[in-house]
Amino acid sequence: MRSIAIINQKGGVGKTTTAVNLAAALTRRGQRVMLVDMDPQGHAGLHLGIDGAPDEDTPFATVYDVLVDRRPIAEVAQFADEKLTIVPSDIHLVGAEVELADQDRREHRLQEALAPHHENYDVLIIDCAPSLGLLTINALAAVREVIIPLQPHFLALQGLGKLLETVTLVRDGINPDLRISGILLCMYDRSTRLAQEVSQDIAGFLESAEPDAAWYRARLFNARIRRNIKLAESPSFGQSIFQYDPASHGAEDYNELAVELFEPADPV
Amino acid sequence: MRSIAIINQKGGVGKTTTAVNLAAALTRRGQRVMLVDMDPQGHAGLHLGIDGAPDEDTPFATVYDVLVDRRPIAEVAQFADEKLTIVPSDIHLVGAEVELADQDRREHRLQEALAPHHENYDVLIIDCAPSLGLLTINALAAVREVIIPLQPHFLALQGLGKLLETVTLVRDGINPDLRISGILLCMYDRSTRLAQEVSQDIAGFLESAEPDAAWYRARLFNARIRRNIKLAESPSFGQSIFQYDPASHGAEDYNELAVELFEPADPV
Ligand SMILES: Nc1ncnc2c1ncn2[C@@H]1O[C@H](COP(=O)(O)OP(=O)(O)OP(=O)(O)O)[C@@H](O)[C@H]1O
Ligand SMILES: Nc1ncnc2c1ncn2[C@@H]1O[C@H](COP(=O)(O)OP(=O)(O)OP(=O)(O)O)[C@@H](O)[C@H]1O
Ligand SMILES: [Mg+2]
Ligand SMILES: [Mg+2]
Repeated sequence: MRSIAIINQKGGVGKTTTAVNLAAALTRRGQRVMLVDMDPQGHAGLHLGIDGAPDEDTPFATVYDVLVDRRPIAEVAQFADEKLTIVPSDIHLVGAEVELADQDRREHRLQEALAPHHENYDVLIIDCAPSLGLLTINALAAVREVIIPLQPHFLALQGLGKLLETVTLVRDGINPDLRISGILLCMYDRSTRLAQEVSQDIAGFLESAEPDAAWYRARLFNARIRRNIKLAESPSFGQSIFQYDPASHGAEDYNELAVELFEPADPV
Repeated sequence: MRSIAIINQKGGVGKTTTAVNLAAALTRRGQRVMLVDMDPQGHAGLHLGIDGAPDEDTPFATVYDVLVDRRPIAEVAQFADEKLTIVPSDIHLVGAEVELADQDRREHRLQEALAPHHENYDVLIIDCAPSLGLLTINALAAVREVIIPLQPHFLALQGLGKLLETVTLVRDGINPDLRISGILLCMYDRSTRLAQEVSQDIAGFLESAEPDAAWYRARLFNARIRRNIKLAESPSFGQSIFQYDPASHGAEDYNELAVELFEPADPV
């Protein structure tokens, strides 16, 4: 099973949009995908129309129950339209950081819960909150790859150093297999000078990585997600971009990302 | 002194861009403005070219020192180009939430530090982090007004309820003067159906507010901040939009906001 965390502590850069639509692109290519929502905002589930229990008789179980009460993932998972399994979250997840604070191996709760499912899925994708706290550390401990969505703006670049530092600390401390697959430009508008400058800066930075860096051999993905209002409309219908408007730029771009990640011309 | 907190826990919606450019618009109209950065990302200071001490001989003092060590604001404040006083922050501010956790009146630290300055300034503006934790509560305890920047997207609407609830709790618990001045549409693109729908939803919601609601008489500002790449370019030069491109839509829109807030046709 390939496992990917979508992280960036800068808010509103396209993490959830990437997690949901990459997951959907992969199910359309026949991959069995589990999507875990590790953000108390619960937007990954909401994006696919899941914001409560599957029926009235069942209470709404979320990833909070998995982390804090060690409920099995199979009891919490729901199914979104495209045969996509999703482990939803909601605002109660905010409490997990405090409730787990003094627990042993608190960073490994998600990894341990996912261990029985490695054979059942081809790909695991985790949507993270805009922070580098315990929830994001849990996600980083549970995966082998990281994708960093980035809006090509000056303010969005500032936190990148801290983000790379955090990934390195998790790799060196608790998850030696962790590496950064790449940086994905989101809300990209090629006509602006700023976007051109930022992409050049990033590409140059990645190319000069030392072999021991967690971002060694990471790339700036060729796929770039263009700004496209359909991507912002689709969650209001509880749909991925492929259900909402399969002919849109948004669908094209996320399909291109799926191909680049899973059928690469030059294997990563 | 008028005092305004710029808050929204959804990340990347235009809080810092609004705080900095509204402050700059007001200094250009002769108002004496203090801008306080209550976000550990430190983007308000960075936006105006401040990301360290004013000279090599002085250590970089921030709002962290004001909150935790009770250093006077006068010792920490720096001056940005337009006679704007700014109290900067940096990543150390993350520690303040934990360090103040068991302190008495921890929510009032900022309010108490600002008390001596009410006569020295006409306007106080506070940029907040994308969260509703202790730092944002400190900001809400220190002001009389709240502006909520909002990106007119479906996902951005979801957290609004929780945000209004938090403001109401602070009003009822620790700051009876607190009220919501209004919701500001940012990154607005009038050509999209989504933006039209969201603005209608918001306007309708605000008009039906009960008299005891913290958002009673709050409005959807007539001023709308259009998406404009110049607003994203200006921080890379350490400038407000008025220094960087005073003829841009961005400068027009923030000027319109300043007029609507401070020279209203129908006084609020
Ligand atoms: N390429 C795009 N074009 C247009 N809108 C987009 C695009 N990608 C994302 N959006 C919209 O921009 C907003 C921010 O995106 P999203 O919520 O995915 O970011 P995020 O990083 O997950 O945010 P948070 O930090 O709050 O979790 C959303 O309203 C989303 O619908
Ligand atoms: N009207 C606009 N048009 C174009 N870009 C904008 C506009 N407003 C803000 N931006 C850019 O969008 C990004 C997000 O804005 P900003 O950083 O002000 O949001 P924020 O709410 O303060 O984010 P955070 O939650 O991380 O503090 C920044 O790169 C900023 O330069
Ligand atoms: Mg998200
Ligand atoms: Mg900000």
